[in-house]
This record gives sequence, C-alpha cells and structure tokens, in this order.
Amino acid sequence: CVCGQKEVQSSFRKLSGREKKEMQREILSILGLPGRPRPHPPLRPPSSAPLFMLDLYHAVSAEGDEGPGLGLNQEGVIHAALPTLSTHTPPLGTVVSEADTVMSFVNLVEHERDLLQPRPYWKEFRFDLTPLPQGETVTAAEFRIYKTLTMGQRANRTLHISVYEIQREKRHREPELVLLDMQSVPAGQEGWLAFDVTSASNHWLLHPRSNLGIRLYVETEEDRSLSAGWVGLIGRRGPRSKQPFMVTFFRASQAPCRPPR
Amino acid sequence: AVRHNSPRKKKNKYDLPHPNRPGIFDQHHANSGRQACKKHELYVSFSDLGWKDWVLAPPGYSAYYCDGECDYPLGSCMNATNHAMIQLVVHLIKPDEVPKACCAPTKLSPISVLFYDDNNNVILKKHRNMVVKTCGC
Repeated sequence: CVCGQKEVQSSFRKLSGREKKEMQREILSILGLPGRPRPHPPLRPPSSAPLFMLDLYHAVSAEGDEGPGLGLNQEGVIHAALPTLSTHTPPLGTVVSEADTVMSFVNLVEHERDLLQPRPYWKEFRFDLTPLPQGETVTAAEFRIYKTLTMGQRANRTLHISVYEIQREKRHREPELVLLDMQSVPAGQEGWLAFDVTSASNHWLLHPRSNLGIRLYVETEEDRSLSAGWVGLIGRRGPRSKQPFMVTFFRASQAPCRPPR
Repeated sequence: AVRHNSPRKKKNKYDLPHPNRPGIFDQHHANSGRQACKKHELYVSFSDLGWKDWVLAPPGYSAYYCDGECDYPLGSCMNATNHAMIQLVVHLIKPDEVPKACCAPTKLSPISVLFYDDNNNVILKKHRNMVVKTCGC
C-alpha cells in the first residue's frame, strides 16, 4: 500500500551515509549498471527510441511473470510492441526473450538526395554503435522509420522501400551497396516500418570502421524513384516521438554461472 | 546385497522440515527472547538516489536485508551469499542443531533495467539468474 511504501522509503533515508553508499553499490552491481551515473541533463520528453524501449521493457517484464510470447512475422522480421499506432502487437518471441541486452541507437548523421537533385533519390542514416557491449553477439537488428500520410498520394499505390548497407565509398562515384531488406507498402499506410539490418549490424560489430551507415530508396511499381520525405517517411527533423532509430538485440556468451561477489 | 524384506521404510533423517511449519529451532529462538534473524525489504526509489533521469525503469529496487541475532556468525572473510549457501548445506546435515539460513536463495528470478548510456542511447539489460540477497545468519 502507498503508506507502507512511504514508510519503507523513509527508512532508506534513515540509513547512514556509509550504508546508503553500500546500498547504492549493491544496487549498481545487481542491476549490472556501469558505475555511478554522471548527472544527466533533464531530458526533453522521451523520443521514439526510449518510448519503444520502455514498451519492450514492460513486455519483457510481463513475460517474466507469465512466460514467453513474440514471434517473427512472415518475413522473419521481429516486431516488438510498437510505441504508437501499431497495427499489430504480437507477443514476445525467442529473439527478444533470449536477448540479454537490447540497445537502441539514435541516428547521428542524415544525408539525402531529394527533389532538387537528379534521380534516383535516397536517404542515408548513420548510427554511432561504438558503445557495443563486449562479449555479446548480435542476434537481430532492426531499423525503424515512421511513415505518415502525405497529401497528393494515391492511397492505393504500392511503394517499394529498400534499405541497403553502404559498404565502400568511392570518391566521386556511387558507393557499393548491399541490399539488407525491402518492403512493399501501400502509400496510404501509416505507422512504424521495421527493416531487418542484422547482417549490417554484425558486420559493424566485427569491423567498426566499416560502419558507413545505411541508405534507403523508395520506388513505385513503375520503378520511378520517389523522395523519402515526399512519401511521408519521417527523418530526424520530424516530431521526436516519430524519429527513426535502430534497435539491436544481443546475446551474451554463455558464462557458466554468475561469479560470486 | 539389498534386503528386500525389510518390513518398515526407515525415515530418512535428512528430510527437510516443511518450510511453512516453524522448525524446532524457531520456537527455541522465540522463547529465549533474542530477536531471531529475519529478512526485511527495503524499497529504494531511484528518485531518492537522484537516478530518475538516468534509469527509465524500474522506478526503484527492493533490497532485502536481514536483521536479528545470528546463531552462526562468521568472520568477514566470507560474503553473505556464500555464507548462506554453506549454512544451508550444514542445516541439511544437522537440521536440529543448525538453523536454516533465513534468506538462502530459494528462487532465482530475472530482473531487467532500462537506462540511458552516456550517448543518450537507451539500453535494456536483462539479468536472468538473480540471487536473493542473503544475510548468512
């Protein structure tokens, strides 16, 4: 009950300075948190990634109580509880259930070739993955981007959205691209789109310098290139709760047991 | 050779007393007026610790601690968790003489934490095998 809670909290305040320090150390150790937090500037309302991760946290905690649930959809792409306007929220699956660490990354750099330049139009996103957890392997990674409705679109037109890993950049020439995932969506669809970028994530984990980002193309059925912004794909200048981000699932190597403290 | 015709099944003296029924030792403790060692819960909210903008979830942590007279004090050379484990084994061998450690880990439960790293990335960390804090009394 709330009164009990208040009473218990006050007993924490009664602890001596040393006991409080010991308690904090104990909590940091049990939660596996990396040391004492540096004072965080008060954060603005959470953006898309924290909202998604908070949803995932609640789904994982609920699973802890009840038992497993998310699966992969037909294309084999993971879908966790989507933060907003999700059309389907399947239960948790092995990738999420078995993940030891899940990290979300906000994109750092965003380039694009849009209507003012020659076709094909594209948009590039690059994430800073440097703080990857040591000794863990990537089991899955997704790039999530929000698609909103735009005026002037024929709702029933089909858009082919493809995501490539940028492998090698050549001066004054097109870089080498490797296709990661592609989705065909109706122009009139609104909500989060998730692209499987696991192979790129693995590649970047092994060779951090090779992280040159990903590139997104949009084409119509007649192979006509459209600008991502024009079809309603939101970039980092969009509302915070709908900005693109990347989420990566990690699995720790199977240490036999937790070392005693 | 095993004798098949033993008329009565001999009671195994290592049978644990039923956990919910107070053991012989508990009554003894209560009578002697000493406060037996008991597990308590201390809830620590992360806003108390000034971590609110750092840890997104959970809102706090329930730390367990033990308080009371310990019949088997050990020196500082062993930490509480290992002490409780050993006391549990010794209790199995001498249930009438050695009390069960009041907080020996019985159920390993997972715990998850969601926090910001220094680059404002959000990390969800899951710990599968959590040991309940034990006091080793």
